[in-house]
Amino acid sequence: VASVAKEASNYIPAAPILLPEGPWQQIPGGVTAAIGFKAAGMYGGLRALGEKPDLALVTCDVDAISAGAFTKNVVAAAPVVYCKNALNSSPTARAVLINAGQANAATGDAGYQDVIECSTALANLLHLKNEEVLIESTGVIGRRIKKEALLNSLPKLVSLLSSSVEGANSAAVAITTTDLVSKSVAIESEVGGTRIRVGGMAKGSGMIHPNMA
Amino acid sequence: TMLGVVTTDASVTSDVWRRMVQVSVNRSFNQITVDGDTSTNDAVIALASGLSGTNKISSLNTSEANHLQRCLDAVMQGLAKSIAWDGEGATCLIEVRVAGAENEAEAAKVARSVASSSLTKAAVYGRDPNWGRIACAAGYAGIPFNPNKLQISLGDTLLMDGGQPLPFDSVAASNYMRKAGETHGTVEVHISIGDGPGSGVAWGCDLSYDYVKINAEYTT
Repeated sequence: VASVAKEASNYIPAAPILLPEGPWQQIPGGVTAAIGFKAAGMYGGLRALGEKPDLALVTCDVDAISAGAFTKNVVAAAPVVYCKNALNSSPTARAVLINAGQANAATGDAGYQDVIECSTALANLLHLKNEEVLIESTGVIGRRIKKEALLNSLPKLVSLLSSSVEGANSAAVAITTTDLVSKSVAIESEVGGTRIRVGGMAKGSGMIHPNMA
Repeated sequence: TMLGVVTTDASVTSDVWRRMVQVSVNRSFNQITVDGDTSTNDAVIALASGLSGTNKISSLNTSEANHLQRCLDAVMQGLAKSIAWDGEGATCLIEVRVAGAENEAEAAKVARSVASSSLTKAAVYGRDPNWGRIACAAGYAGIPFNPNKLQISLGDTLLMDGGQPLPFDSVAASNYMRKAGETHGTVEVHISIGDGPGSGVAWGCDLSYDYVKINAEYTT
């Protein structure tokens, strides 16, 4: 796991994260810094060129309270429609599966069916309900995801899950498209006398003018 | 497209968490821009495990909720700024702060209008302290304000005050942008549109030839 995760974060450098001042300190890692979270990133054969990781997974050991904000673009991609439905039907989630390479947008009913098949396959592997699996996609608009390659990669992706910093870093690399750097950060603070951690990862470099709700 | 995944081990109810996340998204990802194109796929998913052992936060009006909100804002702003910093073809991050508006939402709208302006972005790439373009972009944001109260600074250089253009050291102003471009740093634009309590910030990047090159080759 460490060798694969280590390799993933070698592909592109990490962005400098400009955090605002406040009652927190930055700590290593990203989405895996908070207790209960694991992550992984790997090359699943989805990208058109090169072998940079293109498949990421973030999981929580327990039912996590879930929230989401999604594009108000009316030509919303299949994973956006799927996640809005999932969040409306369940207050919690356990996993986020993310692919780069194809956006699964403007792909019609077939694209939506692809999302369902991917979430069902992962839910079965993790012994979860479908609506506990959320999905994000990014890449070329109009192209359906390379579903066979994605489905065939899931068992290995699950086996790579790790609560380490490397796990978070490899997931942050795997979600990138034209990004020149990966984006990942975590902070630690105290709320009500108890230490908490907040971490995250993001991607984005072009087609950027978010309007999310 | 931007994607985000945020995680925390704080303990919070579903309703409070969903409101907190939307507030943070409005103060971060919804305040960045690279090219004015809103993607079909933009999404942020935020998960709270509750495994830190904190008391469950069930109201927004508590100091614990306020503190968690600030932590969430910080992480999302850090990630959002890194997206603008890494804008296609960008040589620097542009941070636009607006004060003096009626409220936070109006200030945020003016800030994002300036950060989105192709002419302002191109001027920054040309290291041109073009206060006129900044004033123009503030003016078309759709937020009414008295133009005679408009104040614009570029870094430490005051370019306009009380709606009047000022004499300024254009070489120093240009060098300020050139240095930011050489170090992939930040160009700060400070704007005041009046005496109101509202302030907001938006982030973008300069517009270079490479943006066109990258996107002329990347095809659907």
